[in-house]
Amino acid sequence: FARWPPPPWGPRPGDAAPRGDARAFAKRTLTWRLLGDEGASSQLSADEQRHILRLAFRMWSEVTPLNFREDVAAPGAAVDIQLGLGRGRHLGCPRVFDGSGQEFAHAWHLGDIHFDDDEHFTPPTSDAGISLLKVAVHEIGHVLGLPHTYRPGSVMQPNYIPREPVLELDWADRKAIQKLYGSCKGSFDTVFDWIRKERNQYGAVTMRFSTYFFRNGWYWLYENRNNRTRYGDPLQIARGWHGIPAQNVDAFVHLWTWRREERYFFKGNQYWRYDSEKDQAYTEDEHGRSYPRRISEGFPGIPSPLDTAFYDRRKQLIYFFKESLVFAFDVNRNQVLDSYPMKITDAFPAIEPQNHPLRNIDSAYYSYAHNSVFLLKGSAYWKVASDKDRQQHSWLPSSGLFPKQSISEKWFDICDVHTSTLNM
Amino acid sequence: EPLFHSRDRSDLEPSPLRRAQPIADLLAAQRFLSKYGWADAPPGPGSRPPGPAAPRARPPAAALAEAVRRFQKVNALPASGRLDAATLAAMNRPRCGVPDTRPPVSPPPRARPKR
Repeated sequence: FARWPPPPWGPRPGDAAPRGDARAFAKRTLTWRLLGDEGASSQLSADEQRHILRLAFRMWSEVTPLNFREDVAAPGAAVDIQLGLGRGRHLGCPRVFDGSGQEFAHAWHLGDIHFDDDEHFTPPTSDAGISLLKVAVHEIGHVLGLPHTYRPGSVMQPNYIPREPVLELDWADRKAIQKLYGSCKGSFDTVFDWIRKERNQYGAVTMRFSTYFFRNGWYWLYENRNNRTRYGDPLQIARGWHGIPAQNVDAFVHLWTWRREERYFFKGNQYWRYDSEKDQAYTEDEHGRSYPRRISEGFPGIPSPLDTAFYDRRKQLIYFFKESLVFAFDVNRNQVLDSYPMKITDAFPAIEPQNHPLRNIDSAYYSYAHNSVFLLKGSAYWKVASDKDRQQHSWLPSSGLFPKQSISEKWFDICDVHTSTLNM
Repeated sequence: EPLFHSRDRSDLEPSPLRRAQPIADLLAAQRFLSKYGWADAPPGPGSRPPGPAAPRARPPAAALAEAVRRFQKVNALPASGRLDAATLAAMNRPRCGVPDTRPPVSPPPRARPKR
């Protein structure tokens, strides 16, 4: 490879990041195509190959701000990444494959990928042969700019390792590619912890929770103990949650007292109650009154549509946010506290002057993992001073907001994927 | 049709005609090491010896031993610098064709699509 002459035409538009980083594509949506005829494999059907390649691209999309779209129509020269399978001398490539064994594929930086069709490529479900998915993920890493590494667990190891327990991009692989393309940023419609009651092996009820991030019609489960989203997320909201709006949810509230346990989703001027046991929204309550219902009906004094809301278990108050105001709703008396609404800047004062979200909060989220409330807006969050913070620093104002931080540096790799790969 | 008997073709045997030449001798090993960036290319037939003015290169055997040693180290093999069976086996494992010690380079000119 080192001996190739540099491309006579210079980098193609989009080949290199205009910011001077020649190691990375500048575009954020890249197109790819599996070459037909000579480039198709004799072992897997074309559809099977395309499905596997689509999944391989999606896996990189799940950890980078890159999207990958299969393009079967544009002129070949306009496709960013062409992939093909061939034997021996192949696809006009100056590098000849060596038959089965040893070299099974090669790739070019910001360029194409070739697979040696003399190898026995198999689908991910097979234990035999060489997994086309694993090789594709590896070669796409090269195209995006990653070199080989001998680090155990990396997808960029040069040798094929059969029967690895799982094929996923580990922490170091993610950091390596994010060094080239940055990490995923973006705002969220709502963020919440979902509590699950489970019985452990002794039959005792235990509480576990997962954190969910909702954006448009997609959602991610965030695994706090692994500091990453669940493998294979995002999914479509409609696939994972039944009976609530399929996109643009404004708020989620888990009302939880000694006698009550209710979960609500809010959107527009309506709210839905969710049945955790049956994993679907209630269509009516025990008195036969139907859901969804008008927010003003269930929460008198609360305006809609909302920006967001969260429930404070200690105070048994729901804080509803709308524009620059916050309303504290007493769930026992079913009314807004007399001293509310207040300006958000008064109820949650900035600890550092001028460092405050002011209005139109995207999401107010109480995290059990961090035992704190966070106000999210755009790609930043502000942490609300907790009681523990105030025990350590008594000068902190009640419910004061610490200076803003980047969401992507606290909750990692919450990345979009191309809509064509959403249902994989 | 390539011969197979199971539905998912998992028993498909690559035709014996198209097997990669096993790396079993010094020259093949040298070629492997230079191909994947561990050593310079072995002198080709007819290449001229370096002139008196060229800087003194290390003797080829020492350079090769050093390259083998580096390769053995990253493959968690005893770094003896000698081409032992385990090292040859490592060289024969299925692998990617991109060199190990250099980042991938830009693509060659694309083949013209067939008309």
